[in-house]
Amino acid sequence: LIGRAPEAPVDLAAVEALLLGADLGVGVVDPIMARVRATLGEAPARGEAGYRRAMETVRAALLERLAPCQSPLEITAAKPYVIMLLGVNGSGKTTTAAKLAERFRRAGCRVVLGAADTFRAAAVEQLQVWGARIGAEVIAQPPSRQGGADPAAVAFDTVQAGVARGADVICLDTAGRLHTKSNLMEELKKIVRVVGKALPGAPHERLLVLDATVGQNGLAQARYFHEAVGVTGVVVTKLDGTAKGGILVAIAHELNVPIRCIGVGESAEDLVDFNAEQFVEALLG
Amino acid sequence: QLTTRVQSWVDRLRRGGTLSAEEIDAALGQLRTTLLDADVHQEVAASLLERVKSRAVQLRVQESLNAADRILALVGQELAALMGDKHRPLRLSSEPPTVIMLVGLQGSGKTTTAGKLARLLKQQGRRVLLAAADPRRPAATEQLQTLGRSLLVDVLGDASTQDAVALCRAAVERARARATEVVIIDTAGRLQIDAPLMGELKAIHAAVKPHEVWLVVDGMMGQEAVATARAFAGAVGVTGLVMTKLDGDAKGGALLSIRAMTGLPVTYIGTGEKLEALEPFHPDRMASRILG
Ligand SMILES: Nc1nc2c(ncn2[C@@H]2O[C@H](COP(=O)(O)OP(=O)(O)OP(=O)(O)O)[C@@H](O)[C@H]2O)c(=O)[nH]1
Ligand SMILES: Nc1nc2c(ncn2[C@@H]2O[C@H](COP(=O)(O)OP(=O)(O)OP(=O)(O)O)[C@@H](O)[C@H]2O)c(=O)[nH]1
Ligand SMILES: [Mg+2]
Ligand SMILES: [Mg+2]
Repeated sequence: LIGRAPEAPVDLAAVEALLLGADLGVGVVDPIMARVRATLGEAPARGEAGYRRAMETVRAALLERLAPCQSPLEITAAKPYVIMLLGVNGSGKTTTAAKLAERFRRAGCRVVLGAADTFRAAAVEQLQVWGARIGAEVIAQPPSRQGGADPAAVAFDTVQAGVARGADVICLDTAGRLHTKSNLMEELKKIVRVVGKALPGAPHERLLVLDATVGQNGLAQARYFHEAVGVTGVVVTKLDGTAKGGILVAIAHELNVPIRCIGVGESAEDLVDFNAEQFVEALLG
Repeated sequence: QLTTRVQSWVDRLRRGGTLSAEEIDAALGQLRTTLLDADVHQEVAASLLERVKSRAVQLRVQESLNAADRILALVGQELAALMGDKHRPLRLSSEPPTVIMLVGLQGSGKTTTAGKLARLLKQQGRRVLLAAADPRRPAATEQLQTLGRSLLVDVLGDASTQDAVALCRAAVERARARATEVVIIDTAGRLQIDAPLMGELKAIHAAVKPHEVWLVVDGMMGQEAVATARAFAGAVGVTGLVMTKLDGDAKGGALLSIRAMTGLPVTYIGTGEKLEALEPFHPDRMASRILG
């Protein structure tokens, strides 16, 4: 792709284009390009060797940011271990809740799903179909006269039910919400508080679900959700597409939160632990 | 109405009186960051900067009075030119039913937009049929049926079928039989690189020959917007764009980028989760959103 004749100068524009195209953002790309120029100031700066040196600098800079955040989701002694999924609309929370439930069920855990998205059309039904597919009980409440049930009430019920049934893991799905909607962010905080009342320390994992196609707004999303409820882990979905999810680098740098896993498809098994080297390889590939 | 960030470099430039080459470069550097942070595609940003630079340099030669404001006016003009015309209202076919097909990546807002469009058309006195043509996503049919019920709009759906093509054909036939004026087809989200699923889209298109194929794009989409739009356009002849979730703080640079690189017209924008939240596209508002 970035062709290089034997003694041609390294095509810095092409390197920069690759990085910008991956949604790394100007704030991340400009300093990396400065480092590349600095290392190319020393030999070798041309041809194949120069190109390799440039890409090595890029790889190292990216790993520097991402490697410290590589930290797979592990359940602790807390029982049930409560995982709450949160994020903006359409990012893949419900599907990821099902994937996590599938993973833990296969590991021999008893898993309960909580259908705390009581707002969106057929959100509860969507999780119920998943629950039936993967063999996990789904806790839900019927809609009230005014609309959906209270999401905090469903969350509370889910934790209580999980405790009563001796569940090992609870995956609590919440409604998508734009981080700029303060009333919805308050609702999310309330769900967290209520879950903590049902089980002190819960939710043990507050998982931000990010769509890999997101551009620079992903950083704002991470900031706001982190400020609101304290994000303990990030999942990036839809990495089976062409988007590279490069905004993750800025997020890792700024928030220093664990990046747990990546979503690579629409089936229950399409969830892989985040590996910084593989992520960087795919980004630069 | 320029925002504070842009105003602050106007002020910086103004204080200098005339504009030097260095000052022009600094302004362009700031503009580059603004555009890329707004998710404008890097090629679109680069060519916009080139055009602004060549016009700004000429300005410097001609006159330096209010050059800073002139540069910003140039930027505004270039953005407006790229944004193109305002919303073109939907024209119904003289041979009903008019078939509108919604396509796009997973989670972009197609099903919700289908509901919003049905509500709008019904308000305009049109008879509408919604076709739930997503055979894969759990409870996708239920989702559209729930929206249809709330609007008292018919939905053709069959949660047990895998055959999206047959369902779409049945929807158009039903519309013809009942003199329904518009059929809105909600398709499953898919990756543009998924050959079998793009094949399904082409098969639906060939079977029902939609009058409109609208690509539904998430307002927060980044640099892959242009490649994605081109791929969908190449597969099924997209006739319009809908950008959703613009009620958030995403700048929506993907919209400018797709417009600049494909020329596709923008139909509506989604500004909320409720079915009322569908608005006509205003190019000047999107332009100032990007510069904000
Ligand atoms: N290709 C791909 N699609 C995914 C992935 N994760 C989720 N999806 C799809 O993205 C779409 C949205 O997923 P949901 O799980 O409904 O997203 P959500 O965040 O729960 O959405 P809301 O509840 O409406 O905010 C669905 O079509 C999923 O199948 C992934 O890793 N890869
Ligand atoms: N805030 C906001 N949310 C929106 C808008 N349009 C859609 N949504 C939400 O985005 C999420 C995804 O919407 P869907 O209509 O299910 O998206 P889709 O494209 O049909 O998803 P798939 O069928 O899985 O590909 C839902 O939570 C919607 O309520 C919008 O304009 N603003
Ligand atoms: Mg959901
Ligand atoms: Mg849908």
